[in-house]
Amino acid sequence: CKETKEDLVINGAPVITVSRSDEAMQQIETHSEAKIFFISSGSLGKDMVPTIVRQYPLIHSFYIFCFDMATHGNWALDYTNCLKIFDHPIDLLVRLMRDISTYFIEQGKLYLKFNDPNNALKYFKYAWNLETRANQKDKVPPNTKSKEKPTVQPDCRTRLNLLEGENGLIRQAEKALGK
Amino acid sequence: QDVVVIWLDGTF
Repeated sequence: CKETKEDLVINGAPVITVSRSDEAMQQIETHSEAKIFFISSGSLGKDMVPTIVRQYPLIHSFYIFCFDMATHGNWALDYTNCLKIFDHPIDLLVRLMRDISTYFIEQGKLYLKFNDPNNALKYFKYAWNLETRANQKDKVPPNTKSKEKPTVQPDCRTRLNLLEGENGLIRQAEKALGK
Repeated sequence: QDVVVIWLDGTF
């Protein structure tokens, strides 16, 4: 977890850790202009998610971690469009990194479009780093895929293929910068 | 628009 937090921070996604619900709400208010990825346990999320959605209907992506997914299936059903539920922390972190990377790629494309290749390149590189780290993490046992027979996840190449190569997004931004 | 991860701990 600590390692993932560092990865996220280095790659443009500050992590704010809070220990109480009211502190979390305060942070959400402070960062109401930002794209927020919210992580909590199932029991805390059960109260927090509806409150946050009511106050800030537009913002969010929720990542809920719980040991027993069935217990939280019911309330979570109302939020399937913005909430993902996990019973293994590595799965959650890998998914979070990939979702942030997806968001960065969209941002980078906007910067390219509006003629700011410098920022575009920054976001594409963040995205590349996050994808690479997510693939590494996904291979670290134990994962939930199978406890008896650990499987090695193949690399997820979907977004790496967009970013890499002579016509990839990173190269496009570099060319726009005259590199 | 910036990105922020808010981590309500006690999670893991």
